[in-house]
Amino acid sequence: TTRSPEFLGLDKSANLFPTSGSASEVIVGVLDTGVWPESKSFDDTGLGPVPSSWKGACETGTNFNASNCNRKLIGARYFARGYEATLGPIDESKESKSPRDDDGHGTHTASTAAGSVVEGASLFGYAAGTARGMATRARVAAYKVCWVGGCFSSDILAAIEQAIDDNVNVLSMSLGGGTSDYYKDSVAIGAFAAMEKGILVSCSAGNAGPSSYSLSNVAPWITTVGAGTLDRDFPAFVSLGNGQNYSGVSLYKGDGLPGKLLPFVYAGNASNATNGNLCMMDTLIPEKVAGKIVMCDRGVNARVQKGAVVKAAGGLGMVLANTESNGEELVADAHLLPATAVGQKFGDAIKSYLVSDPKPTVTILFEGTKVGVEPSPVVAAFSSRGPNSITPELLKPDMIAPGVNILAGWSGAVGPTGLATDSRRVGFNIISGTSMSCPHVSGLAALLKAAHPEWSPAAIRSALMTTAYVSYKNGQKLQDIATGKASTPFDHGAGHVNPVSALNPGLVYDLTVDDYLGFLCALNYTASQINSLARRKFTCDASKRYSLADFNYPSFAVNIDAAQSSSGSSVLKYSRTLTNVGPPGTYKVSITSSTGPGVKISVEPATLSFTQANEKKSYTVTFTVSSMPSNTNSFARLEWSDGKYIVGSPIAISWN
Amino acid sequence: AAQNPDQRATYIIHMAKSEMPASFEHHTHWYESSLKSVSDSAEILYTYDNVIHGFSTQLTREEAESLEQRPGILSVLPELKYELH
Repeated sequence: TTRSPEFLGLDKSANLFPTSGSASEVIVGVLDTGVWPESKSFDDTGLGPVPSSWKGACETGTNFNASNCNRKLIGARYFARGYEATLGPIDESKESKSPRDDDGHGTHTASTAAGSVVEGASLFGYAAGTARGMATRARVAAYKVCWVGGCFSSDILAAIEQAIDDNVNVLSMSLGGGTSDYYKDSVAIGAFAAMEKGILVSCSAGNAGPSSYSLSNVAPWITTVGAGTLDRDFPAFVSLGNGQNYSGVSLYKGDGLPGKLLPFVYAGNASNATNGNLCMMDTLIPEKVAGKIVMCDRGVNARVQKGAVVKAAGGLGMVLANTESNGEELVADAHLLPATAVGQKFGDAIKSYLVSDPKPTVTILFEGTKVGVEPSPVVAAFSSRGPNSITPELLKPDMIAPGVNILAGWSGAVGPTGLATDSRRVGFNIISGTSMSCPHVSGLAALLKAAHPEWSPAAIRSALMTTAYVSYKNGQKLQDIATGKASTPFDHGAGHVNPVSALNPGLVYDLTVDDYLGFLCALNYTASQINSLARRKFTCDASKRYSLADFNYPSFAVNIDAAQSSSGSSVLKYSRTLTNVGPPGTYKVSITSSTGPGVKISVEPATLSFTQANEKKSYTVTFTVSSMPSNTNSFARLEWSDGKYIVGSPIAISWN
Repeated sequence: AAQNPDQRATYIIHMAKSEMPASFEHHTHWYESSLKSVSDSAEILYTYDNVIHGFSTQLTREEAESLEQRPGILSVLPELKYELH
């Protein structure tokens, strides 16, 4: 990627992360649509021999063979039996029955996580710079499980099965399914087995935001990553005939618009379809749009398809307006015609001009790439939100990372829009989604694994969470673009990832397999469900009191039955154990409460002193909560600090 | 499979490996035998041992329901389709 490394501080701290030895021993497995091996992001110049721990392979198939792998791309496999069993044999004229990426998504995510340094990268000049993965020295192993028709769980399980045998160190999965319980969810099941083998599993949180309870991949043994913006934008202004200018974003590159104002029409008024405003296939009346700029609304069909529909109907350009669900979020696209995307507010203003002026006119002014945009990061509107619909007592997402307008490697088989009509071919593309933020964390986890090979997956995730930031340098809280207000732990989890601090977090909240089994007991899983998920005959100890409140997670989600608490205040106790991974130190606790009354929080002991490495100390948090209306949420933050290290945890308190 | 009972769909079969009968030398033989007890034609798509103890296969709904009753079967879960984010 370009810009993410600077935005995350990796450029200034390169010397802090190991660059030789262990750094190039870490292997990131990516379950996705495969890879385009010719991408410059998989150049292996300067990399030593393939790690001796590697047991994987480079499979042969359509347009792919062992010679396509190298010391960067050390493994490439594909899994299609489940896909073919359901949808029939792969049509090899349409997709490669091999690890080759015909879609672009897999090359993008793999190169984001661990791509080599590529000078002079850009998309048509946009987002130009030196592209590099988060872990430039790590190795990549691609496991193709996603096909044109989808990603099938029997193939996903087979890929994770193989990745474990191959000895990957990190698994990156930018995919999700429904919200079935953990023992029925193949990603959760496979991730549990991987975690047991010391593999950190990083997954996308989902793009179903800003609705609440919209998360995917919420198992506690998975690192769940939401999406935030970078400090980079691609401004393209809408200049109206009434002299008003409204900013939008665009990645359009090509013949510009004529240097004059052009006739402007709202798609809803140039169509016979009831949803003609959406610019869906065959809904625009050519006579009404030919030679004009067309305003379309987001929704239902793909943004880039709207542009293609306008172009096919003879439109000269498009202004694409956000609706309420995307608010002011601006995702840029490499449209096939001059087009720009505007937020909901500006979209409404432009529409009122359209209806008020008898001869509305407009043009679009493209300004290229702009950096230093503030405030940034903001939580992307599409980023899925908590609470955790499967286990509300487990706060998710875990963190956010860059996921909006991310440039990274692309397939040579498809254009930047992914449309069949797009005959352009690019080495890098700019796309958005929690699919993009997940591999950022996968690569950062690989960096931490290289620096601390002895850390468990839980310790790595803890380091990333307790050092994440929740406010800008000016002290203002992170914003949620969907509301224009401060985001909450249900939006950003522990906050935005901060890898330089994560390298030395001071203390970590560690978790063992037994802790995760205790979590399942606290959920009252049956022996059969635990056997399905954890492949062992395990009976929860009837004499033990398993409690979600004592599950050693680096965050807190306190749930109160509003009806019960109406009779007065309730007292809830939560215990945690911190492990010292830094120098000796005495840590003092502080609590910041960001919203409302109704909660008193105290911590015992208020001081923890560590003298040894890996020394463990426990503490108890007592929440005294008074009655509040149902569906009230309150948030706070608990921090341990010795003056140098800050170990932060978000607290979400919900009255249900 | 829900609409057409003869329609085959893919299922993930979770087995309680520790309950493998002594008569079998290897758990894959036990899996094969369990599958053949409900369907002559069904083939194993994948056998798993790291992520789960079990296998995936294509069954009719009726076959899936009768397999679920067999000894050592923990669950017979319909395959799920996942989407890229």
